[in-house]
Amino acid sequence: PVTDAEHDEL
Amino acid sequence: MNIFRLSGDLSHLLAILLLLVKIWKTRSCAGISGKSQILFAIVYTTRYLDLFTSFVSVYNSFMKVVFLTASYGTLYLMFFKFKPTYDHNHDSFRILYLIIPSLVLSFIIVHVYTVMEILWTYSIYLEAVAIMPQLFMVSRTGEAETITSHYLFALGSYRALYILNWIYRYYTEDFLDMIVIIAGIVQTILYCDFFYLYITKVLKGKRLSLP
Repeated sequence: PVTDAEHDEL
Repeated sequence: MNIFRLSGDLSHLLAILLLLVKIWKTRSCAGISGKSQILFAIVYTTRYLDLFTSFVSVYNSFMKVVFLTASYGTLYLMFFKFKPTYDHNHDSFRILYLIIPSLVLSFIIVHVYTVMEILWTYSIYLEAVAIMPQLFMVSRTGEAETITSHYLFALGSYRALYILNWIYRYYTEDFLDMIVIIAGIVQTILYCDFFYLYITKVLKGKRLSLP
């Protein structure tokens, strides 16, 4: 699962 | 961070600054879709709320603040400072047709059911189609100023470069986020027609005008 912190993109 | 991601970000930054400088220097926002700019402001706002909840890097946070500031700055210039130059007659795309379906989709296809995650997903879906009012405006007026064409090219290139970034990340980090990848591909496809015109006309020194 993806967490907020894993959205390491702009 | 890799070279594709960095190039994409810089292209994105260039696009946003190009638009601001164009409006400021010419004291006019003619030919620019205020509706696309409203959609982009919604996109940045819903995506970068994580500025308050999670920290990844100084670079990320800095860029998020720049994008947000530039986006709202553009809206201010278009709808307040240079409002008389805004060509709203040609900016007639109904943005609710983009806002509502994106919102619905973000409740249906989302990784995790949290408010932040749904808002992030919504921003991804909305961004994919946010340029449609602008492309619609260009097709209605049948032309675009050269600087506007550069803006659109830089903005379209950014997501195309991100696709290379995702391919690279898939092989090096085993990173695979289908939501952002599919949306990014849709977003890039929307620009293809424009890319063709840009390469065949604008790069040869001609003004972008439709037959």
